[in-house]
Amino acid sequence: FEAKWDHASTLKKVIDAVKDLIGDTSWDCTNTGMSLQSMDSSHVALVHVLLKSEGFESYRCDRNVSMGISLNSMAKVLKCAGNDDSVTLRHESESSVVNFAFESHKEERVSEFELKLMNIDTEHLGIPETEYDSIIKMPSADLRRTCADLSQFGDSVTISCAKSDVRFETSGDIGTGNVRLSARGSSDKPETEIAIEMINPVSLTFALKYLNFFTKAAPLSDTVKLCMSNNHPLCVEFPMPEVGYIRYYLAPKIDE
Amino acid sequence: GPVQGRMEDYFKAI
Repeated sequence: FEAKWDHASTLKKVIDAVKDLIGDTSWDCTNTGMSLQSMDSSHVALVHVLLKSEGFESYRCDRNVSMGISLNSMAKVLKCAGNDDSVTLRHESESSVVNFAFESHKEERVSEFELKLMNIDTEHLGIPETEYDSIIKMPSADLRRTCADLSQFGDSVTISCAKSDVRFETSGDIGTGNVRLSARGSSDKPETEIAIEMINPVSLTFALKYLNFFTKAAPLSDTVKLCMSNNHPLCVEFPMPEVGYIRYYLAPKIDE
Repeated sequence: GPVQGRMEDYFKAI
């Protein structure tokens, strides 16, 4: 297995976006790309990352391999790469290590690191194809700000989607808060658009703690998609055009 | 209050 990115910045951001939520995980490498699927330790959230082979500068995977890696260690290794350095990952069949090579574009500096692989029993869940009742596309910075703001007031947020607006509400010991975002088009700046596709109205409650973990992916993507159906996990997707995506799933809080 | 659901309540292991 050998994969090369032209710039380290995307991989650094991907790892930063998921490491605090899932810790140790397995990267599944096939000839179509690298992916991981992992739940957080309390099995409330699930992360699915796909890095498509087309998104790499060069990519080769002769035999499918599952590489168990501590994401905190991977973040440490990637700290040694400059944002504009190229990154090459190498793993030989049966080897218990993965190699990272970073090269500056002027080629005057090359650094190499070897990371020990871990034995990780990952439990994969089948994610069913779902026709969601409501899909909201919005700037990722708006979601990050909304979740951070409401976290000051409560632990949970109720997200309600009606025809042309989406409402985030919370309440706690010191008071209550809500943020309403209305659909807005923008032909010249599509990344600032708020688009609401509602087949059925939805209202679901989620733990803000996890949503705040998810919005760590905001630096990867200007836009985010919230896909919701009543009594179904929320899907928060950060698309990376040409490269792949990070999708986070979060189980709702349910009234007993 | 509401109870936190778990991923396995919705998605099955494969």
